[in-house]
Amino acid sequence: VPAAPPAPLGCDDPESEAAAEVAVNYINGHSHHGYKFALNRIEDIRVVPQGPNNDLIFLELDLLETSCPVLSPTPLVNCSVRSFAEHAVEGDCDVKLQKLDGTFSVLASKCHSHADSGEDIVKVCPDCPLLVSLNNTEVLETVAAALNAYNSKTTEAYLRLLEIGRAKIQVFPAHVVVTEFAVGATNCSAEQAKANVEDCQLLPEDQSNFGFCTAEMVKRPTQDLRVDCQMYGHQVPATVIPLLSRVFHPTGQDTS
Amino acid sequence: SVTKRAVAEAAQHDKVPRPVGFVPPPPPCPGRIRHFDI
Repeated sequence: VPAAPPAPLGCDDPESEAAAEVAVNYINGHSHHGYKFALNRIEDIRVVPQGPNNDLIFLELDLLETSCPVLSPTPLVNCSVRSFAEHAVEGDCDVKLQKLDGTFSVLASKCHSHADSGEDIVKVCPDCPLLVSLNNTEVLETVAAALNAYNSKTTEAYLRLLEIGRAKIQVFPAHVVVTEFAVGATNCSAEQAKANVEDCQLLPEDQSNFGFCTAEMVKRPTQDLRVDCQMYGHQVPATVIPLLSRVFHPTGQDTS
Repeated sequence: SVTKRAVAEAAQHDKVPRPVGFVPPPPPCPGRIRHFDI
């Protein structure tokens, strides 16, 4: 009697979790913008045998954005997931893997990320500030002012904006703009930049030094600007990351 | 003669008696939520 086909894999089986871990590491390692994502739930798994010790595995994953930028060397296990009240961003990913002789490898992945619904958050937390579009005028002004302020005080390299990652505007009780953005060190000192900022270019890949800044601009009742930048130091990039400075929307983004 | 039994009756008779306290296994998917559901 032919052997009964193996029972379908459950989404919480150890093998499914192992495949999901490989998939999430691949997605974070090949993501060029925004933040690292952590696994929240394995929605579905489908195994298509291809032959002895050779399976195709189709995963549907539900991910949640963490507070670690993709450029950060922080291991994912140390990255905290954005809470519901912080206005979480969810990622839905379809990943195709191959399991050959017990080893998983990702063949393709497609993800769509989107911020949680603002209405749901306001219902639970009326005073929680919500994410705003990253090309909001106040956001752009805050990032420019924060980067200028940081560069005017630093004794290190002059920093250029890579991308804005996240922004929120609180209007009550004070009017506050909070932003997070990625930066890259240039070949200029801050002094040199004062002379001719056009000459200041991002360092070449073999010397690149990226970092991340958080800025808070209080507009009312009084004006105040706080900015803090953390540089990661030179890292050998796992994948070439386009250094174009981009502004993209938290509302949704497709990556493949 | 073959008579068509009411579905409920048939289902009643065909239902496999389950041991007392039987808990059906959780559906294989979707899996558990690790942080929170949005």
